Amino acid sequence: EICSMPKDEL
Amino acid sequence: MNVFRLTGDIAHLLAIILLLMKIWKTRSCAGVSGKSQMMFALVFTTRYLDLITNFISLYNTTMKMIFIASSYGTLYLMFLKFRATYDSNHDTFRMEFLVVPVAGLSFLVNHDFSPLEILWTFSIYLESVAILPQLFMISKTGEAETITSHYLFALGSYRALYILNWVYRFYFEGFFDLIAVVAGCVQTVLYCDFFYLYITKVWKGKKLTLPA
Repeated sequence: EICSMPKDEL
Repeated sequence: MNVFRLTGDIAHLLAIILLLMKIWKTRSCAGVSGKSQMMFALVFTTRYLDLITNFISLYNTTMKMIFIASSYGTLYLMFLKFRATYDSNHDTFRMEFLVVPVAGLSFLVNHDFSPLEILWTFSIYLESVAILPQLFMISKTGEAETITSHYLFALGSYRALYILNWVYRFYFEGFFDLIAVVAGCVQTVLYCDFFYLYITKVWKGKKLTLPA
């Protein structure tokens, strides 16, 4: 599923 | 955090350091596309706006600050300090052909129609094509300095490692961000031609030259 988790990636 | 993302971030940091070293030691930015560097600065600016509002970890905040500072530092070196060595005749790729479609797409295809999310999406799309002026410049000059080719190899590897990170996160964390994955694949594919030349030439100690 598409989930835009908090942007923890750089 | 996983080993792919960590090595990816290190490769990214290495690329930025290699570029700064190249410009500082040779006191010249010949062979480096100022347009790509401007777009990278825009990528970091639009992607890291949550630097103040959203604390994730010390690592995350530190790396974001390093990336933003180094990208503007590179612009300073290229367009102010060593401006005389900037090769504008070969850096002729039309940035508007990239920025305008990317901006339009980020309004059409995003996860959430909010300013921060649209800017993040814009930065993801822009980063996937930001290297084109640099690759175009190398195709025009027909060659690249060895340290510049190392810079490009590290820069290309970073997003390739991120693809492995997304595979890992999909299977182990159920995390999947279609926009980041598709843009990351496009970005990595754009380097394939360069990767081939780099591995077949530079690893054999030759200079990176494009077949005429």
